[in-house]
Amino acid sequence: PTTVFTIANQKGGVGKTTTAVNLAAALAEKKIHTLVVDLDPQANATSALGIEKQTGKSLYGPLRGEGSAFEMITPTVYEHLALIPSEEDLAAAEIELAQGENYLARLRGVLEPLRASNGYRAIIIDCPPALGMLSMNSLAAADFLLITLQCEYMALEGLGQILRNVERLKSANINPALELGGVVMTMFDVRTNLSRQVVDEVKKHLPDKIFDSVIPRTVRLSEAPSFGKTIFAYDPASPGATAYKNLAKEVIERFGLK
Amino acid sequence: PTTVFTIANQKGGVGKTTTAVNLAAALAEKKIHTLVVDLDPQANATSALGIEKQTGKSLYGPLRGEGSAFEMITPTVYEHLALIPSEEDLAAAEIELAQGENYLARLRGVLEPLRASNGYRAIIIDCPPALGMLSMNSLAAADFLLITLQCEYMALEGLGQILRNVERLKSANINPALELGGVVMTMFDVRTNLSRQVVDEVKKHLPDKIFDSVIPRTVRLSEAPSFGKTIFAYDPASPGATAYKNLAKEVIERFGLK
Ligand SMILES: Nc1ncnc2c1ncn2[C@@H]1O[C@H](COP(=O)(O)OP(=O)(O)OP(=O)(O)O)[C@@H](O)[C@H]1O
Ligand SMILES: Nc1ncnc2c1ncn2[C@@H]1O[C@H](COP(=O)(O)OP(=O)(O)OP(=O)(O)O)[C@@H](O)[C@H]1O
Ligand SMILES: [Mg+2]
Ligand SMILES: [Mg+2]
Repeated sequence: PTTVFTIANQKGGVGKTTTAVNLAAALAEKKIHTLVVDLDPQANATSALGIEKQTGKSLYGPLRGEGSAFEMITPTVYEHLALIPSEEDLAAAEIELAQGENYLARLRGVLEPLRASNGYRAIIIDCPPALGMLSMNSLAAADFLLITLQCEYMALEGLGQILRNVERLKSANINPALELGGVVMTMFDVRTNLSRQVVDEVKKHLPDKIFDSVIPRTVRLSEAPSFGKTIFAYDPASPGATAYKNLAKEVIERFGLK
Repeated sequence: PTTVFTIANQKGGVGKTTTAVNLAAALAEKKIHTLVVDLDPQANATSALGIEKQTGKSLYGPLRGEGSAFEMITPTVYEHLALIPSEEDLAAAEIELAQGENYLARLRGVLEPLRASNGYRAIIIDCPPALGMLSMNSLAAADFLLITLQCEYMALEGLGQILRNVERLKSANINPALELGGVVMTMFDVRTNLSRQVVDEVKKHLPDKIFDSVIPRTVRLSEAPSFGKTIFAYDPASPGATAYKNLAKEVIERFGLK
């Protein structure tokens, strides 16, 4: 079977890419065949995995009906971890997709053959911020939504909004099967009270969705992508690596990935 | 005259809202009549200014041709500072606008009467992340683009992309007058080398665009919005307040706002 996760949050800079990359890497280290789909025209996940951006190498073509997702799959230097990269042209999809037929189901159609081929146990989609065409398409294509929430006040405000959008997609019958898979608290700053308060607040509202693994704010996690490395390649003994390894254990457990 | 600034960067969480709110507040403190336009369906700027979100009170209606921008103007508790708020419905604009006629010029048309009325010396548009309909509309509507860049590696990658989009809008004749007004370095972390390196890198590439005022990473700046306050109301003696006051001085100077 293949389980499709989308990591989405319309709020920017809340650790979606850092989580997509390092959660996927942690799953791959546990020998779970994982494919990262970079759905952000900014292609941060692509760079973070050490892959060169190339014009024409993204889901832009397949989303327009030109070519298949298969031919975009790129191996990484990590065993059991592959990537469908992104590049700038994908930005045009945000605007063009909205002008087409059945525009919310396009990504679902593009990923269908990948699902059916059973090549990967987990597909992790990294979304751009904002709830535009690409993010909405990923919500319509996924089995589970994983939300990353920065341990800051403003991050809380967006939570309600994305949950309402999940409800809209379900009641409009666009993706009735979409479930909120879990909430990952990121960039926890041990030196402030604010971080603790935000985590407790989320625990109160979503006690069985919040993951126990809270990702600490650490410079190592922000440095790794500038070397095109996952945290496991960059600093495997760091608190950031430990946190993502523990998150992977929870994800495997919660979604039966083994 | 009225000068329209848009604060945009497709990358999320890079201080767009924090800068829109506190730069506007600093200008208002210097008696420069300023209007903040919250163009982000997440309405973070609206909350940060202590204004309650209200369904129907945003540019969503005017962008669809229903009602004018004037009737959306909301006073704040700060003299010389007003706000056009946002609320969740604006998210629909991201998808609906793309399906209409002349879809990049809609915001420009909506703001035109405001410009002409000369009620404000400065209009500051806070954009959502990602380069969707709303951000592209704001680029098409503005005189100057102000880019905020977080002092982190990934922030650099997005700079080239937004500058290419500015060029596209200019060469497609959609907004030939749009200029890159300046780059604000935000969330400078004195404890890391990475921050310093990112600032130096940007200084090398855009020496006359980068502002001297660099905004430090400080907990006070992230706490203020949770009380619905600008940094000047929350902690006027803080390094964050000083930095935004100095930024306002540079902005007044560079764009002749006095
Ligand atoms: N735990 C962490 N500690 C320190 N820095 C972090 C951490 N997680 C992410 N960062 C840094 O914070 C910035 C934002 O993170 P990231 O790019 O993962 O967020 P995002 O939600 O994907 O952003 P966007 O909405 O733009 O796609 C990046 O520079 C990243 O390296
Ligand atoms: N200088 C700073 N020091 C500490 N925290 C900051 C600073 N500037 C912004 N923040 C915090 O970082 C987070 C992101 O900032 P902000 O909301 O201004 O970014 P943004 O670019 O508007 O995000 P988005 O792309 O989602 O609109 C917020 O929680 C904010 O309070
Ligand atoms: Mg990202
Ligand atoms: Mg913002």
